[in-house]
Amino acid sequence: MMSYLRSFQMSDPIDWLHSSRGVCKVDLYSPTERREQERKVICFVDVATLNVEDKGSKDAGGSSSGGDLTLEHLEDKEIIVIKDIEKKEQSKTEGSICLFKQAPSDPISVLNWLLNDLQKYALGFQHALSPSASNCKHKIGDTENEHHRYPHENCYSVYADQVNVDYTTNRPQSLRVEMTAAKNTNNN
Amino acid sequence: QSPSTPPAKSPSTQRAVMSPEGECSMDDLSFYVNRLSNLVVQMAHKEIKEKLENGNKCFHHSIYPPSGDKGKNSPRSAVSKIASEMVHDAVEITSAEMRGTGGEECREGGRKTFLYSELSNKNKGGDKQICQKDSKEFADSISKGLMVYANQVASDMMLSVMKTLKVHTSGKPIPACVVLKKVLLKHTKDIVSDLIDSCLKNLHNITGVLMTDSDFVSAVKRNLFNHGRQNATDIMEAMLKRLVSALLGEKKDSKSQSLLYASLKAGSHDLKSKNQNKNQSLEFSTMKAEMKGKDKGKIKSDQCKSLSSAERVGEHILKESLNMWNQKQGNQGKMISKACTSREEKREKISSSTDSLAKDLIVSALKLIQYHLTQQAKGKDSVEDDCPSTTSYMTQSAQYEKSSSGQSTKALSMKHLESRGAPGPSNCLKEAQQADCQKLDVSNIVLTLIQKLLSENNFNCDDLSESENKSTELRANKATSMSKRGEEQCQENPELDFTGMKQMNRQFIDQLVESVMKLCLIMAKYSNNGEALAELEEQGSMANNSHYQAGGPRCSHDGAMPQNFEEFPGPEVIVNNQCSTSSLQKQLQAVLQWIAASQFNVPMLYFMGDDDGQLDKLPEVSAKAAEKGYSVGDLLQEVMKFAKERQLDEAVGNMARKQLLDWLLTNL
Repeated sequence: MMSYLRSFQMSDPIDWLHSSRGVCKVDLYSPTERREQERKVICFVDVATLNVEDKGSKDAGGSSSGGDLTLEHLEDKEIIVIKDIEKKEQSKTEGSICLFKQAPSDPISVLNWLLNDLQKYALGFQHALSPSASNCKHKIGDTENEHHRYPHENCYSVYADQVNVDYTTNRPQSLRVEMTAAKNTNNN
Repeated sequence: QSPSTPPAKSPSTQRAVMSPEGECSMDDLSFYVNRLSNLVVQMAHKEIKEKLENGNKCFHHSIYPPSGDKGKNSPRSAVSKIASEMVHDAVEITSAEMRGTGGEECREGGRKTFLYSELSNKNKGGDKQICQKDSKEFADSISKGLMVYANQVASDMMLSVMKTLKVHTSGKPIPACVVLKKVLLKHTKDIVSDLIDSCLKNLHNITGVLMTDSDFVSAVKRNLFNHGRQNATDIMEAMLKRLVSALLGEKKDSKSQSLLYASLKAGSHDLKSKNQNKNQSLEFSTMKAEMKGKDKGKIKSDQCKSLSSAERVGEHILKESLNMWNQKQGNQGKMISKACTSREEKREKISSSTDSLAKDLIVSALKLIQYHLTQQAKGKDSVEDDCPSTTSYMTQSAQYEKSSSGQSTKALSMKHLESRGAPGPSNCLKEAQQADCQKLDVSNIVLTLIQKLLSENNFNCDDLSESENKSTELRANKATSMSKRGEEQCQENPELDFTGMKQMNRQFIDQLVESVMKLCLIMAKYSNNGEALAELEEQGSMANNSHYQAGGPRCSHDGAMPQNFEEFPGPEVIVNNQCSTSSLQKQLQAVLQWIAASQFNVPMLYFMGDDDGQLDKLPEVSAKAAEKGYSVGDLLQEVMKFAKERQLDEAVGNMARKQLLDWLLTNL
């Protein structure tokens, strides 16, 4: 699967409507059923509902200042993937936060906004599942602005040394994002 | 004189004794008249007492009331009046008869008068006494009277018997035993009828009481059930035997047997044809012996009750055909020695059974898949001539067919893959070419598997090669080993065990069906997609590599098919949506994420943080979609349908619609 993911590029158009891929199984996560298996936690956060703490806002602002990223100016098709690569060593869980801005549902073209959302979720999955081979891995500390935004993919990745996300919380208002390591990366 | 006075003391008896010559008839008559009058009086007395007792009235009156008091007593009781008249009439008749018999009857009349006067005097003291005796004493007196009456009756009966013993018919005395028998019969009839009546009454009462007793009823039911259960097993066994015999075509035999038996029964009544009877009994004995033999056979066949009726029929047909074949061969020993080698002929005889049909079906399916793969490969070959390492499996299959060196297809495949595994620097640099090569490799594997299945199990496929591959990695080899084991057993045991052979065939067919089903599933799933075979290969390699491999292109062409497509390991992907959206938006978001995850081959997607239960039905929807074979495109189109319908409803103003998951559950 990894090789396929590796060969798969988001720039490649996915014919969602005619995809013959079989659907996977879905279940609700229960923390009691802990197995010794590699986990990927993908947290999709709509920036419209994001309530970042001050420090996080500053960090985010700091990172955005360095990378010319402002969440306010995030376009509908854009997504920011924040990964925590440090936590992988602590446990088998690897987490990713996908910040995206939801596209308004266009009443005329249902297909458009469906595909738009699908594209964003696909980006999130791609980054979460294949961090090393991602074509959209631009650290915040990169100096050249043209690398921050991939021209063909409306996504950014933030590789932070420490990303604390309260996964267990259910209320989006209490979501706490800290990207302190991102600043360090920027400094480095 | 009391009624219980012995009759020997009666005057008639004395007279009879006194004049024994020729006057016995008169004495007898007087004696019987006397007795009759006594009986009548006693009966009247008894009847009166009974009526008095039934009426619960305690009044006493004289049997012979004075004529002057008749008017006074008349309103007392009609019963007593009637009884008095009856007694009076009886006495008058008796006295008149007595008078007619002569002067000596006057003594008897005086005696009668004494009797009735005695009774009258006895009752005089109690005349006009009402309720002076208590009811108990009265009942005692009645019972005593009844006992006296019964004794009298009994003594009369015995007397009549003794008297009758002297009766002569035409000068000869009737044997005493005959008379006694008649008398006793008359009495016993009455007694027996009374006994039966009383017994029935008692039985009715007892059963009436018992049937209302629930314990008794349950005990009776339990006993009936126990007995019935034992009988039911016998009945069921008999029915099963009959059914088996009907299925085995023994109906005619049984019919003829029954006809034979009926004719035998009819003939047995004909007393004239004794010789015929002898013949029939002989026939019947032989028939019984035949039936016993058949029953034994049936008992033997009942040991394999697990076989269905159709299987029994098939087995029977097989045995019959073998018997016929034996007869044709004429040499049984020769047949036994050649039994194992003539397996092909026997298989032809099984052709009518379902097993052979299943085999034909499987072979057809395998051939179809083979044809499909061949056609697909032809199309690919025309495109990919620039990839020298990609040997088309048509060529490869031709090699298989031509190869007589005993090199296994597995080895060939491995050799082919190894040759592909070390590509030249100028050949497989492009990733697309590599992917195409991988597709063809998987096609080779599938084709090899089909060829193995077709060739190693000795199907009548002339176009297939006879390569004997004894690899144990594939599942088909299990069937092969089983069939070979069957052959060995067959060689060891000269008598063919057809039950074992059928079981072996069944297991073999089950495995074949399983393999074909998987192959069909693969073909259906991946035939229309260009990337499918590559994905199949990926899944196959993932079955062997449980963890991600960080770098380098993987060429794990081990030739193994994916054992279980559902259980390929991978990361446990957990999605946590932190969006304060509406219920519909949340469901839509989850469904779209599910679609995206499916596109990326996420094996299992978990949703975290659904405390409000919005996504409770999502696992159900996914299970249904997976069960019905929905693809990502199909699911997306369903979502689009839902969204469009919702938009239309919103435009109309109808907002009461189902949620997305409910809608999918209904429409998938």
